[in-house]
Amino acid sequence: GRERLLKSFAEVNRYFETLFKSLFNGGSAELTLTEADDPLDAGLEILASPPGKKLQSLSLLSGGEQALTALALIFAVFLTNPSPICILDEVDAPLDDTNVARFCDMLGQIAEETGTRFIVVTHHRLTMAKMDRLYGVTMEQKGVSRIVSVDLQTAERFKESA
Amino acid sequence: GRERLLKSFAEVNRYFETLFKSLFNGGSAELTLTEADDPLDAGLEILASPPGKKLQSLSLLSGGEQALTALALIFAVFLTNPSPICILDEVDAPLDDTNVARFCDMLGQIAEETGTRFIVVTHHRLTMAKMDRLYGVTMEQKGVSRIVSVDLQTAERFKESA
Amino acid sequence: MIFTNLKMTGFKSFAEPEHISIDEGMTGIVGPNGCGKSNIVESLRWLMGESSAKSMRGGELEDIIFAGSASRPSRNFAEVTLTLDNTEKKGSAAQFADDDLEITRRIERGKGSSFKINGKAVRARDVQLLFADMATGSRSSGIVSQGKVGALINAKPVERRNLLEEAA
Amino acid sequence: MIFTNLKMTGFKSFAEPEHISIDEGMTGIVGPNGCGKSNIVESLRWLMGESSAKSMRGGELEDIIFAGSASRPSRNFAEVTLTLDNTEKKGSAAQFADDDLEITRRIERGKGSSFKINGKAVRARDVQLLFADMATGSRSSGIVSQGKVGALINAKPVERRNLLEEAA
Ligand SMILES: Nc1ncnc2c1ncn2[C@@H]1O[C@H](COP(=O)(O)OP(=O)(O)OP(=O)(O)O)[C@@H](O)[C@H]1O
Ligand SMILES: Nc1ncnc2c1ncn2[C@@H]1O[C@H](COP(=O)(O)OP(=O)(O)OP(=O)(O)O)[C@@H](O)[C@H]1O
Ligand SMILES: [Mg+2]
Ligand SMILES: [Mg+2]
Repeated sequence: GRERLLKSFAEVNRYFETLFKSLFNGGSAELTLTEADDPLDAGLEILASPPGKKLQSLSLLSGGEQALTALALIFAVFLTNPSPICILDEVDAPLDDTNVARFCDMLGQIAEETGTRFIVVTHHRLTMAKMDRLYGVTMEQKGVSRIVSVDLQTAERFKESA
Repeated sequence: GRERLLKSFAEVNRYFETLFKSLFNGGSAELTLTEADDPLDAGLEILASPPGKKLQSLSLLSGGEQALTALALIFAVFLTNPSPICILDEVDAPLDDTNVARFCDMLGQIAEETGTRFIVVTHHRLTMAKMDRLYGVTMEQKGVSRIVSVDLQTAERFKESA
Repeated sequence: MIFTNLKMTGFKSFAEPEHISIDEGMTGIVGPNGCGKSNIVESLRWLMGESSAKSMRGGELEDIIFAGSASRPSRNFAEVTLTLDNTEKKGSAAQFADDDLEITRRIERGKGSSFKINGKAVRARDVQLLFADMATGSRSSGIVSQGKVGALINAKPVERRNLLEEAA
Repeated sequence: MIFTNLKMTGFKSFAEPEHISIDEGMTGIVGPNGCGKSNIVESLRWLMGESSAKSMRGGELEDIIFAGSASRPSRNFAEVTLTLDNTEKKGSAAQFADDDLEITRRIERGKGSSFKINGKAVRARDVQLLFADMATGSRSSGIVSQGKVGALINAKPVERRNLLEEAA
């Protein structure tokens, strides 16, 4: 059990360092297991240094930097065992446009490598623009949801009207 | 102590119901104190019904509806004792454009009534457009922040480049 | 196995039958606050066998049935169907002869929920194992619910490791 | 009392002196992720007497001093100054004769922090009381830090009530 945990941890760590560099366009990051008599009780610490900044614990980073780092970790775990579907609900909320663009590029690359189909719920115009297709959810009748295919212009008006 | 708590609770509740209606353009909401032998041990429950929807506990609402309802509560407390300064750090992140517009209008009204000066950190284009002035924070030199006055177009390019 | 379509009726705000076609690459879902986007995500997690009402913002599992609105009375059941392309017949999917698999979960007020694969009744466990075999499931790393990134950031180191183990 | 200007030097990513003029109505602060926007918010809370390093994303209070970056070595002190217009001389501000008040907090490595009002040394308590008298302060309802709305939503009912009492 313990050996399998450490092996899987090392694999996640490798993917994590690579994804972080590509999402931040530089910098470095690593995962560490906290002190514990039994690795099975250890906690997961995240250290990150965005380009040009000192290595710090995750808690000292900005809101957007924390989110991007957490996404690198989530997808590092994902890549150790990719599945045919991946659903993301507003994970781009705290990201600025540059980080959103790099994040969507990473999703596109994963889609190509693993064949995973992505469903991405978003309010972000840039994310919408990078999707292969869009569905809009409406509540014409109060409290009752309907789904329609939309193009980018309609989607932009969509997210604006309630 | 107990009487003062109940009196202040009633006042917050009145402001809360009014602010909710104006942020949601309808619907209704109320605060309740949970069961407890001593009101000083009671918890604060939030019930809300956005226009056309059933009254539900806060936890059953959508992400954006929860945020807007929580902001109604925060400002209800604020109005019982307004201060000369109010600082908001990315509170508009989960809101769609319609809700952002109503939220900014509410801030503008409060500014007029109480003379409070607002500082609003945001990534939202619509919020930027409604501000009286904008400051951009940059890191030309990696890791070193500087502050500059910006107009709306510069601000839009700003939030896009890291 | 390839996911191709998700259909829901009576599930939360989806009073009427609605569906989303799951195609290659990246599909975006947009709309104003409260219109039902996260409900779509939860319908797939529920179909995969999610048994915790709390993790779907409810108090009991029946909370996922359309509870009525100003414009319409409540419904008595909720049903979600996922269509899978099984032409490759790999892994635990090899037990099914059909090229298409339809996995359905249905709940009726006062009756609890039931699962079917291509019309044949199965247990929750069978559905969970089928998805686990594809490295997916309602708690897998590939299903990132609204607020989950924030929870991972704020979690204590030990909770964080548990979040990841649930997924790995 | 009217808040008119916030100046900071050596505070977190603000290695050099920078300031933000606080004018009437609504002032927006924008910029990419990690550029320093929340650090500005924290500099005001620190000036108001915030004593919990954890609530400012640090381990110890000295973590707020510029720690250096790829382009520059660390600094030995951090200083934040808030300018207030005191022409009205209301409430506890009446004790000051000046029309302008400058409240400064400074911390030096290994030396702890000190407070001054118009150059005269005062205790942390005096500063906290001055702000409390204006219905403000680092924990007041009008200062909504990044993530605080989410914390209020996810809080248990009793924690939620405490959050509000801290403010009221
Ligand atoms: N059982 C139910 N019956 C009817 N409506 C329901 C039920 N459960 C939840 N809802 C409604 O569904 C809405 C929530 O939808 P959802 O969380 O999917 O919104 P969303 O599109 O994700 O919004 P946001 O952008 O704010 O996250 C709420 O308004 C809620 O009242
Ligand atoms: N003591 C310090 N010395 C130098 N840099 C620091 C110090 N403390 C924090 N920082 C840096 O400041 C940056 C965080 O800034 P801040 O949280 O203000 O960003 P932000 O503009 O709010 O971003 P976001 O939009 O992502 O919320 C981090 O990159 C962090 O490394
Ligand atoms: Mg949602
Ligand atoms: Mg920030």
